[in-house]
Amino acid sequence: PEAADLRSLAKLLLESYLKYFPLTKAKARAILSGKTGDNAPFVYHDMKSLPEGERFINCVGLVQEPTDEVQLRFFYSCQSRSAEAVREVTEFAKSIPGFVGLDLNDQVTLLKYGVIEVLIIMWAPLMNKDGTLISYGQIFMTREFLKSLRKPFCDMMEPKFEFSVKFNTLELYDSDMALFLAVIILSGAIEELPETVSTSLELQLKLNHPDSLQLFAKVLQKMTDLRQIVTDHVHLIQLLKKTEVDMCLHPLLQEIMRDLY
Amino acid sequence: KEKHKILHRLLQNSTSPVEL
Repeated sequence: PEAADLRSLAKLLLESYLKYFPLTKAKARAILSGKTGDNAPFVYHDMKSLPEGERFINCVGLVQEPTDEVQLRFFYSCQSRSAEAVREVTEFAKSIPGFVGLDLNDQVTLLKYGVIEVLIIMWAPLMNKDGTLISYGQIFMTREFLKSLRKPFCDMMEPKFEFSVKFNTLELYDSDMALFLAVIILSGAIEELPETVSTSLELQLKLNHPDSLQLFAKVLQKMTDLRQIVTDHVHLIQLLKKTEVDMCLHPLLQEIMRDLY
Repeated sequence: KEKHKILHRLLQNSTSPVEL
């Protein structure tokens, strides 16, 4: 009976994951491997292609700050998308059984500390060693192009690529990802909720990947790497705030990053 | 609470992308 409860928790979280994160790992991998036929993504590979592809970004409703500099403009689009992604993660968090029963301030703390880690994990399936899907899979941005941006923008994505390429070798399924995201969100909670979700993840990984030894331990280990990536990311954004006098940081992202590490 | 007012709002009710 206990295993049945854990399975139903896994099922519930997968349903919620599919509802809030429509670009699943399975879909992203299909796009990246060119299995979507005529619907291949627009490719950002140099500065010239950046304004050309902006119509794809516009069509998903992102607000752009008026600025002539294409890099800053792109950076604002990324911020808007990140804020929207935070909203999606919040809705997912609210669907984790027991989460909304926690004190509201505790919910805020869990989200504040977990949300960037969740976003990085969710980004991993959208990446391969050559680049990343953005804008709901409508654009593929090459890694080389991101490395060619002026400092400090060029330093933003490389650590995420290095992490993602390694993380993707674990070959998790969407159903595993749903549970792992819940584990990350609840990892700072002190009630017994986190234990139930992590036991469900352990069981799920054993069922889904019977030949992959120690997969649960390997997945949990990734949380340590993630913490470092988030710390470095927050420091980089804080540096940007000081050095880019024209740059505004989205108020929601400011809230999350203020006093975070 | 003031420091995290958007997060509070997101947790208490859904906010549309436009409002964000």
